[in-house]
Amino acid sequence: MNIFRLAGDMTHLISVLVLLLKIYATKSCSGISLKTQELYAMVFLARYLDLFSDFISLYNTVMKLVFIGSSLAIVWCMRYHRVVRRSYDRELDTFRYWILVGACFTLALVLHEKFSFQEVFWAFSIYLEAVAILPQLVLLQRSGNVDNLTGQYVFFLGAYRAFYILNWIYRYLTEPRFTRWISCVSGLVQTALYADFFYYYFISWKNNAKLQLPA
Amino acid sequence: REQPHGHDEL
Repeated sequence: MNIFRLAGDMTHLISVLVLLLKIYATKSCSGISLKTQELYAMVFLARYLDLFSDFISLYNTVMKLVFIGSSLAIVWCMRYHRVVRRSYDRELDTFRYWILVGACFTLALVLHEKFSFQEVFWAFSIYLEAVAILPQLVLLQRSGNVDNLTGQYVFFLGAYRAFYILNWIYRYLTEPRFTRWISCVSGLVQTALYADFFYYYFISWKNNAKLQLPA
Repeated sequence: REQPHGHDEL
């Protein structure tokens, strides 16, 4: 564990807490893409198949349970909670993400560290996470103004993988046999997808204005 | 600590 990875995990945890706060405090999920939440639930379920087979540390196990539990809870809330579900932007959240899921799974069948059930699903989760934010970014552009908590949620979600890139550089420099090309390349693609959001987020922060993404 | 299939990250 290094400071970059810890910062990344904490930033990721903060993004989940901000989203839970938004939904719980405002009893609304307007501006949040259910499709992105469902993709993230798939990412965690596919990535943490080793949850019960490989014990790495208490921290690792607890964080995996938190991410799986929170992503499923948010999907459940947005689908079935009788108050929250009413504020879901159903007609704006129309990204056909099964294309992404199919493409990522096909890529994982071709490109993986080892051809085993667990490894293929792990590579699938890495590729899927890289594009999981797309429905959310599309929804933000369509829904125009973005409320603060939603903007902060997306910001922290994008920032966490940027910390992981620093972690991979650090591990590459300090650990002799460290190579994680699948994670690194996907992580770069993932962070790059946030580039324009980060730009408009910074502009809105500098001008102390509402976050506006161009349509 | 490297894991059998090397995934010690979240």
